[in-house]
Amino acid sequence: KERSSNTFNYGTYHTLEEIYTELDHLVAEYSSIVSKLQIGQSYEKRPLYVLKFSTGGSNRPAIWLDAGIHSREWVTQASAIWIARKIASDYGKDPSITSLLNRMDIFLLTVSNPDGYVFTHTTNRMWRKTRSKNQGSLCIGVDPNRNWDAGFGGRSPGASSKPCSESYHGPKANSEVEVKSVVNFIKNHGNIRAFLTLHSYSQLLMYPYGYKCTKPADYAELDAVGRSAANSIRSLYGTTFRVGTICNVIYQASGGSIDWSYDNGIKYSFAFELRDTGRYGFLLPSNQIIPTAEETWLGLKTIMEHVRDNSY
Amino acid sequence: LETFVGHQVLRIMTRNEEEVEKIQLLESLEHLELDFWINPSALAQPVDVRIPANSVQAVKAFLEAHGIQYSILIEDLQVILDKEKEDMACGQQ
Repeated sequence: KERSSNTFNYGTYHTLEEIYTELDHLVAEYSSIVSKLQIGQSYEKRPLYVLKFSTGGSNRPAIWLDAGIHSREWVTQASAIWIARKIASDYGKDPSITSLLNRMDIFLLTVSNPDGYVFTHTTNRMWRKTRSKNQGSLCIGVDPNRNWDAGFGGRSPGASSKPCSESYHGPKANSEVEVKSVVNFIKNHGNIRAFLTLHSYSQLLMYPYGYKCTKPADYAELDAVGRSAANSIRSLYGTTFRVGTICNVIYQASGGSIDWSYDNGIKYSFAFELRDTGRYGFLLPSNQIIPTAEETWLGLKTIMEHVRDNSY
Repeated sequence: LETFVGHQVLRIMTRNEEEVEKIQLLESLEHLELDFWINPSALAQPVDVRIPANSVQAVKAFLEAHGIQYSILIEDLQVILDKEKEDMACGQQ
């Protein structure tokens, strides 16, 4: 078995199996700070693996980062695996990341919806939802980003009660085991200070709320941090992100993950919609994976530094 | 494996609330099997929608009849998917 994993080509898309193998490589290569946890199983019994970046301590304040909850958004899973290596390799070299990991942990879920992701490789590249069976319907799957217990099932254009819809919210909150597993992990950990989630596409950086169109209590701070992160993103390749609440920037949509995390006390909750460069939508060519990951990382790092320096 | 030969992705530029409502009407016509990549929202955010080959003409006729501006983001989805698969195969080699 190769000792080093620097043969992993971050500039191309990979199957679930290849991604999971690379997680193991990263753990082997950076065993002093990286470990792999299994926080549950998907509907079709695939493991949900989280990388933990930690330099010790117990139950330190932590940052949660996930990607791929909508399976067809391939650039997010690809960016997440690149970001995993970046965090591990920058520790001890980049003073900012070193000081962050000396005080906090980072948890990274690179593939939030493995069943859907495998389905996009084997059957339907356009698949977005989970692969759970809907009672009483021939249609499969729930939109996992409408299934969180945050204004769940609320009348909103962005979530549907029809099982055949792409944005079907599911029969009840946390009905999807992929969502429930993350909820349980975060509740059991109890010291998560930031919840960051990667989606694509359309270059948006959003904070709560989506299930209602009122401003969050920490609106001013979240907006300032969001704009600062968007400036960091733009500084690399000029990719411009719009910043605002989900409701303002897109539309009202209930059951979203960052609404749930914010309402559960995690102040720094942000959702990224990564680049599309106005041409390809979900089908961003693989030659844009690395530039997308690089610019996204600058935005994430700006937020993480703010979290590190503003404990609450 | 589901193929997407002839599927097109249109980028629709809605200019006002009335046009957004017309697009939302389209969204409700399930027989067209439209897949909204960016949903119609109240803002002047573009609306991207994947249209199966056999619905392309009907949707374009609807948009043109209502004077709603659109451009073709992806001419034939399957061509891009084939390229993506090719890239992956190269990457694995």
